[in-house]
Amino acid sequence: SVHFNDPKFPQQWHLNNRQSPGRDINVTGVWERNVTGRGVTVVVVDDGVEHTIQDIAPNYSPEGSYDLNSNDPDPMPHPDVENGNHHGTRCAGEIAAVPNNSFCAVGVAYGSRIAGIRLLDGPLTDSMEAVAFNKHYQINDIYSCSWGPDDDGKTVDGPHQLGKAALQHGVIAGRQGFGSIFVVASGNGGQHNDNCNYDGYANSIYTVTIGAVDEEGRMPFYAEECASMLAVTFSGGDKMLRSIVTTDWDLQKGTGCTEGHTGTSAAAPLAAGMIALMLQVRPCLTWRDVQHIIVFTATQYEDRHAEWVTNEAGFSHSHQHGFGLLNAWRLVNAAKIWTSVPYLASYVSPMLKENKAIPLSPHSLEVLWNVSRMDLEMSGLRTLEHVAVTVSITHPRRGNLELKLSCPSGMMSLIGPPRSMDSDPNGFDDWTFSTVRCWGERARGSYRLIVRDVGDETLPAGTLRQWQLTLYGSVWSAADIRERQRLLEGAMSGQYLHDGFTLPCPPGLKIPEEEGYTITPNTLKTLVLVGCFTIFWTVYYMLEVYLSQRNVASHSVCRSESCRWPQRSRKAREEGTELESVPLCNNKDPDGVETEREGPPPPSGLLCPDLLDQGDWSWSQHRSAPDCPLHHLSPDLLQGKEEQVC
Amino acid sequence: LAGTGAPDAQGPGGLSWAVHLDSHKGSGEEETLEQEANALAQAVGLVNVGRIGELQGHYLFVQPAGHQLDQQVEAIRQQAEAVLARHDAVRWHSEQKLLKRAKR
Repeated sequence: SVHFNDPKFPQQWHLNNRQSPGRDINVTGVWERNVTGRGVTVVVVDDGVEHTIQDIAPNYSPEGSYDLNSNDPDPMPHPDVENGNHHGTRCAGEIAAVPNNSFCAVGVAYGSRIAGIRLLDGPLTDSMEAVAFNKHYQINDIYSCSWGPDDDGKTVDGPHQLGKAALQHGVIAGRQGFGSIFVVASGNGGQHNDNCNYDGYANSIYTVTIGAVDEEGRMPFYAEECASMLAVTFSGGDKMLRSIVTTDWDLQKGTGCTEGHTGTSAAAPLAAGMIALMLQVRPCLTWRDVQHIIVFTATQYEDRHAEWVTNEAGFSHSHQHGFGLLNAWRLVNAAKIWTSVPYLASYVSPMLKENKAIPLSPHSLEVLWNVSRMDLEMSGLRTLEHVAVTVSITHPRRGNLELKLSCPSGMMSLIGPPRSMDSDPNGFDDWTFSTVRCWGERARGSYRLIVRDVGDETLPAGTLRQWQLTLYGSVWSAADIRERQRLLEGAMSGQYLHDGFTLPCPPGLKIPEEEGYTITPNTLKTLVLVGCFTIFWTVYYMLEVYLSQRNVASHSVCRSESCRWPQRSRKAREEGTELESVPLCNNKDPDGVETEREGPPPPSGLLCPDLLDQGDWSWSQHRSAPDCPLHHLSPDLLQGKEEQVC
Repeated sequence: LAGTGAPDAQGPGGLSWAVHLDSHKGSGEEETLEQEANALAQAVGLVNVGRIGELQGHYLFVQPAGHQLDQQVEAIRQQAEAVLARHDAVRWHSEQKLLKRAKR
């Protein structure tokens, strides 16, 4: 029943796939129930957002926006020679393009507000990333980041100290304490055998890592695999498959609409939009609730290349597709009845010094750490969410290393696959790999780290210097998880998806934000110029007034000559349109009639400086002066040529 | 970033340091830290351009505007590193390097 007049809506197969029914995000039923992201703000952290374009303007949130490249509040993209800064606008269109405006397309959460943080169009530092991740974090609910370190198959990078701190601070203090939602694209390095576990943003426990699948549900050539991937959603594939149709910028070669948005960049904003729908129906979902709901509702599907494995808690995961395809209907129905997960519990092992050589494949180095009941007693941790391993390894060619982690259940994660292009001689220095494949499993038991060298004998062996295990989870038991799974499946009919059913929400915290807009140098310069001019003009005017009054003081009366005002138009006086003025020299009245030298004094409008309050000269300019005898006027003004009045 | 546009400071291309200062307990903590950051930046020969976003106690110090020779830049770097490393109030510091990030 959903119809929009937006010309490209019929081509937005990811929203409503008529050609291959079912191969879309299943959102139309949610829209039909008026769930459109209302009350939620999504911010696109990218190269800017053209917020004036028709599909964005009505939903644009200037309050959530900022330009960190120019340090001003307007994230409008700056065109460059390569026509390359349309990226953020396209992502914003996917999330919140306005429907029924006869312009291009429709966003997943078209009722939400969309903000932009311009970050990627200039030099970028750790501190700038940190600022971006917390910018307006009481206004922005979801941060959509379709970027990351180079996907060249040899980079190992991620948030540095400040970026990490900002992500952590965001989930603690953002969104009134419910936690900012950080959605990140898993990466486009598929052709280079890259893996998103070498990307610290994708690998972070604070982010929702989203991969891409094509219209047929397969991993596209560009997509990366990783053990930390949470889920996938649609994007473009090879040339024969359709890309994402969305709003575009209309600067340079842009038409305001594109049918060619692709890559994992196109998938992450769809996920951000779906999360906005979830937050509309249940605004108090925490950042961990959102992750849980994705894990619980993402759907496994038939793909023999995906190597799905079902873990002890009954969740299926694939390094290619995470826990499966995001489904807006399932996400929103689950969100509607979701009560918050217990507090985050964690366990950190001691730093385990090994200094053991890493053998060549097919042999491997296996190290083990047992987590006992006693170890977990303090935190109350019972079932797992993220499992992280921080390693320091020396190796002459990093890309030859392969790292696997086994959870107590035996669930295996390929946390660090070999990368043929990575010839870095420095190995890993405290790099943290993570996996979500043990989600819901028991935390207690033995964890095995298995490292091997897939290179040849020409290079010296690497050494596992040290490693550390960090477990994240909660006090939920396996039974609690099963019960929640059962509860959610019972809600998938949509029976709770109406305004009459609402679970209570705790109030959020009042967390102040840093002061807003700081004045830019250009604004400052303009203000200084205006200020200088004002001061100069004021001094000049005061001097003029002072000098004229000094003259008045020295000549107390108008002597014998009477000083007369030109006669004003009777009509103007009657209509009240007469302007007050202090004529200096005039020989004709406003009607052009020559003024008589002798005549009655003017009724009003005569400025009488020495009778007015000296301290209120500005007031005197704007009000009619009381009638005053002409002899109070300066004789200088009374003197003049024969035909002059003053 | 509050103050990155300060007229006497260089942009992200110049030398800059993120500095984490030990926080103080009690009221007026932010003001005290700010004053301490200003004094420290001055001692290092840098300009404090303000707190780094929402991260309490974290400040960005940047090289004052003006063209410097490579040798001078290196001298500024060494001096800043030395002062920041031995200062009691500095919990952590890091020179800000340009990061490479790609749209996906």
